[in-house]
Amino acid sequence: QVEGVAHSSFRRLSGREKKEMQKEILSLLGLPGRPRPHPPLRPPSSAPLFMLDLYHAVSSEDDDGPGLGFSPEVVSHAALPTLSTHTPPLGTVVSEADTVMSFVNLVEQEKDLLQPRPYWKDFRFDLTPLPQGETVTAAEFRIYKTLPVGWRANRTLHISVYEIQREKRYRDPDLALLDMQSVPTGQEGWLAFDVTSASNRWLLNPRSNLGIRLYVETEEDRSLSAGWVGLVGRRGPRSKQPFMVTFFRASQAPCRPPR
Amino acid sequence: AVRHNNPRKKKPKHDLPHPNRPGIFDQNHASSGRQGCKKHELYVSFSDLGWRDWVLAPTGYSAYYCDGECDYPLSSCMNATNHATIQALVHLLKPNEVPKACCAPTKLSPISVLFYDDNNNVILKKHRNMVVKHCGC
Repeated sequence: QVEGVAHSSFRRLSGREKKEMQKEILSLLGLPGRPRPHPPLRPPSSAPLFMLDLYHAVSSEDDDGPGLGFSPEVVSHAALPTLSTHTPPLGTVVSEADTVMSFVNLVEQEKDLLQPRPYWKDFRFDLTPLPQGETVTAAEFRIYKTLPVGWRANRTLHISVYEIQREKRYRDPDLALLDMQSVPTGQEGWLAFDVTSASNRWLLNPRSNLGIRLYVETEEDRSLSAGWVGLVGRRGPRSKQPFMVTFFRASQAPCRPPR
Repeated sequence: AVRHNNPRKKKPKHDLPHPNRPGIFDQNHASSGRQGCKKHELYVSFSDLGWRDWVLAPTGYSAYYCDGECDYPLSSCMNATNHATIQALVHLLKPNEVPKACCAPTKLSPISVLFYDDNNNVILKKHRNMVVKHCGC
């Protein structure tokens, strides 16, 4: 019924018409079709929550009409409050992005705490192949910091993230500093590290993806374990597990057949 | 149609206006004079399509179409969208004689989708200038 009047002109869709309708919507949205996750594991929900915020931020821009850029505050608020002061200009990166991908953390290993310092933690992500005709404009490694127990709140932690460039047997690997931030011990929230340069290399040459290494130090340069200061890993709550997010932009205006 | 009594789960019914009938407001049109050209929304829910476990957002897709009587009497048996296409064409040929069509699209809008891929990664895809949401009606 439409506006209270029964319409005989309506009819049931045939199976073929339903298939055609679904195919049209999939094509219009550029969706490949139902994924076949292998292995079917329950992924952490931290990335989907972040991406859902991004989606709503982007869609509200769609409704406002073209050319309305984003102020970083709008997006950083929408994209979960982060502690970091060094977050790249997320606003323009998001509104100009054609594709945003979040990657589930595959491998996570930590130095044995019985070994001599410095302590470190490695994270490696499975980067899906580069979307056709698109380049990386920004990439972030996001990790959640909770309140550590038994620490004075006003101390400062220096957290640095390195790219593992070459592994060596029985020696420390070659590292390249990507980003570093100083964070009060007593604060909680998401930390966003800029790993754009590394992700560019990984996507162009997947074999060079050896992951990233995270260090934590006090003001007196004393190395600490990530877990001691409240940095959540893969065994933490699903909504707070670490992930990586990469923003892409089409190299040239993507030409799709007019609909 | 003969109802098949197979035990298959009853699928939600998609009711669409019949493409060949003049318009869904036909009864109103006959009784209360001309029904002006109006934009309509046709919403398909992704829950009905069983996609909600891999398409995180949006929850469905809205298609828009125009229906009703255009002011300019090109031909009464055309539906409004076809009428707009023809009238827009004729207007280009004779801009002084034939007015612009009211329900021709005035802007192309982007559309975004958030979904899981095969590796459980979440992807946000934005397509610029992809759908028509705005027309002259």
